[in-house]
Amino acid sequence: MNRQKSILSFFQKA
Amino acid sequence: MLELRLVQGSLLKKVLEAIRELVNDANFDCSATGFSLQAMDSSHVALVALLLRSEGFEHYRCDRNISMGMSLNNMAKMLRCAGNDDIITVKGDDGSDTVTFMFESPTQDKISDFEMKLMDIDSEHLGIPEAEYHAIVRMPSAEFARICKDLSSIGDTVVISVTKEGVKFSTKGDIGTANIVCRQNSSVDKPEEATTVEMNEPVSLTFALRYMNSFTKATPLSNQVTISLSNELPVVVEYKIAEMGYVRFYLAPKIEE
Repeated sequence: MNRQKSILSFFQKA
Repeated sequence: MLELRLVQGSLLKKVLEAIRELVNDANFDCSATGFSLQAMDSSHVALVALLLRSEGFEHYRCDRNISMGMSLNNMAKMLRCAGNDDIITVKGDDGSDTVTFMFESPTQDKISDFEMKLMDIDSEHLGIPEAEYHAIVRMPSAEFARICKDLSSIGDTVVISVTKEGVKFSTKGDIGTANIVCRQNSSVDKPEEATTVEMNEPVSLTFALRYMNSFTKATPLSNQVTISLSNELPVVVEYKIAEMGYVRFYLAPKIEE
């Protein structure tokens, strides 16, 4: 199974 | 006070059509640099970044940085009332809870204004770090759209692999599998038909086709699309907007458990 990563695990709040 | 006059009003219409499937409500930020937007989809899997540089407008007045929250569906409803050849002016006043879109026909014989209610939107602005990508693929945007559409009738995810041979798009589903390989063809006469592959390292990443198909709504903005890939980073799917800026879509990969 593939798990969908969140964009928030790559980009931090500015 | 904000007043942005865009002679090629159809660009704004196309931008809205490109992003409104992915994002419902968003803050449009206006500064000396330009008219921009950054927003995530509701599941926080994809992010869209739009920039229309101030130099691309015939007239650009923005006295102070301003953020205007808009429902993209409502904005699209209003912009659909503009003709494709119309000049569009976006007007806003400090502290006002509305924005006005003015449409002028090319011959100036029809002038319309539509006032839209703004909304308060809590949005988190994300810092997008500069990244060195392992591979950059440039290809005709219509070809990319065709591939995403075709593969989504077979499977739900696409594996994008870049090797020295070219770029491969693969999927599998209940009925079978599909592989589409696009090779470099930079020798074609027309630059808009070229496919080029820059590869520093081989890359293979899995993405949800549903989002890729949504990004391809931006196809009318540009003949070419640029796909930047690095292992275990979000892919960047970029549509340049001639002489004005870009729409960039970031999509988080699916990771094998």
